[in-house]
Amino acid sequence: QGTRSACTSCESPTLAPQAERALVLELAKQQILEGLHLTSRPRIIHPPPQAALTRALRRLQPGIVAPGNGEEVISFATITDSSTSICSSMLTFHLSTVQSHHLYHARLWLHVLRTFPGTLHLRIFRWGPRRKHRGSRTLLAERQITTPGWHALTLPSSGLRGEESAVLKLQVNCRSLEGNKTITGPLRWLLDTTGHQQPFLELKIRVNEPEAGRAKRR
Amino acid sequence: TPTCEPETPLCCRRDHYVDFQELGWRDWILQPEGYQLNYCSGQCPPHLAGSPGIAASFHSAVFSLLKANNPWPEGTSCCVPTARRPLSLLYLDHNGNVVKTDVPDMVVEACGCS
Repeated sequence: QGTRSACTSCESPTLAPQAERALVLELAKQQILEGLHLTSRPRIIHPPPQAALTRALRRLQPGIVAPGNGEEVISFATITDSSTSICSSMLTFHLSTVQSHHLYHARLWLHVLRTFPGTLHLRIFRWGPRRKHRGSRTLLAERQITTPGWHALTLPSSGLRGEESAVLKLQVNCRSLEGNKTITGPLRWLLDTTGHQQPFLELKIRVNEPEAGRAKRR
Repeated sequence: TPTCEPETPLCCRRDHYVDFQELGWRDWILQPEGYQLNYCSGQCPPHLAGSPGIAASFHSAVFSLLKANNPWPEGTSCCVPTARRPLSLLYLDHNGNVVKTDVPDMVVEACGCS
């Protein structure tokens, strides 16, 4: 501050090394928060389990993110009541950062612990106030499952956009194709709801530029 | 661009590595562990004006016009970044989601005199 010449960077720094280091650390905080469009560092209340995190990170594409301000997000499901029946349970995702961005790719990863005799017909509905009245649901994806392990269900990004609230609820619905029996038992029979094989969403978003998509008029 | 030596007063790139541990941010920034926060500082005497780099080219065009019309221009040449690169970050947002993004122009790679 207060340097004589018009070019501040032309003055050799006269700070003591310690003071310069403290300044650099402060600058780094500002630079990272600004670069991430954050006003303050996030307070992580419920960090995902390390094992789930490591496994999920393997799903992210290595290397550069989608060109042009793209982001990749992994959101772990919270399951409020894993004792509900397998076939009407709800997966809840908190996606506030996704709200103001353009979602163009979404996959739901489920780790099926076991299968039942015959084929399991799995359907994923989006649950919520989309149609301005509670309890409406929209079918997003369905899959016939014959083997345990990880399964990725691609969800239509159009089906997930436009969510007023930052909370996305997906309902897992299932039945056995053998004799069309409804499967009973708690959800945790089918899915790992708390450990390192939690269901999670893998999303690819593009940061909305103001006036995106409209040519500027000069 | 020369990295700064104590005895070199000329425009140079001053390198600093910031470890996120030092900021107490390792709990939410998963990767990388730290990054280079470089900045440019040092003197730009007139004979160095316009050397080297992208940003300088614009200034050197203006500067040569000034020189042509006035051998001793009033303005000073400044030590500025001439090349930067993005920084890939993997971090947890306040919902505990994992976000992977590229922040543009985060690392100064080269400096030059405008």
